[in-house]
Amino acid sequence: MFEARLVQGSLLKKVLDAIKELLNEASWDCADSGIQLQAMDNSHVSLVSVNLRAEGFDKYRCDRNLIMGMDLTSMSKILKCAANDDIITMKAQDNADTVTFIFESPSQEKVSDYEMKLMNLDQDHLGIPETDYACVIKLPSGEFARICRDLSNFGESIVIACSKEGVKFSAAGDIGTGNIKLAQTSSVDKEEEAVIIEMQEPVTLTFACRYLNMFTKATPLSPQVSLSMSPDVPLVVEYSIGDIGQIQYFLAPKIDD
Amino acid sequence: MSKQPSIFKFFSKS
Repeated sequence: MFEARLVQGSLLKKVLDAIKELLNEASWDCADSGIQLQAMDNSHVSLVSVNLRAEGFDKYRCDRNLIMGMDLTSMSKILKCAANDDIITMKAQDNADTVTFIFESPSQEKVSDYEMKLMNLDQDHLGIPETDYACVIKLPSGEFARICRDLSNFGESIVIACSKEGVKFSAAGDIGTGNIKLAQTSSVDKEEEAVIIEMQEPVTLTFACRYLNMFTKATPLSPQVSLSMSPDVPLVVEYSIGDIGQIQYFLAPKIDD
Repeated sequence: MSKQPSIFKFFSKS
């Protein structure tokens, strides 16, 4: 028996919004410790990893490890039926071929349930090595989304250059060039408005706008985002999912032909 | 021109 109840059901809705453009289908691996999803986008350029800790749920039970393969378009359609303040419960029997989503209004006066067919997905799981990144940039997630959107007007790629002076995002194309520099904030009223740069060595890497823009669909999940970079390894774009977990996107840097 | 490598190049199957 698997059952996970989340009072802050809107978090699950936002997680789906954050992955559904990148992934058509994916497996949710349910274990005693929580729920994880790891999947590559169709073109195998990026990797998404979602981790939801068991302790983060208001009720969590997983008697046996369970892999739930889901069509994310269908899952998203079902979660759209939940109101933002609904309590969401996911439920499945051991070895089941369906999962049930239960939505309860805060007053408990309306309860809906939707059953969805599970899929058998043969997906490769990739081992992600522990990495000490040369640069870790924390910035407001809305700012990052804005930068990606604005620079996408100029070209297909964004160059992210991190140095001790700050971080510079650049793009170049037919209409010209764009540069956005962010310095580390010296003092801020709110922690989520801060730009914090932890740097061991300067790093400059180039990434595809298309993917960065898809990653920013996670913006509603968290006021801050972190970008981790090292030379010649994938960028990690990480958003926390409330207090219950995090979503990480990995994107290989572009290389010169 | 730059090209986009696959994420497979960096992470091995576990």
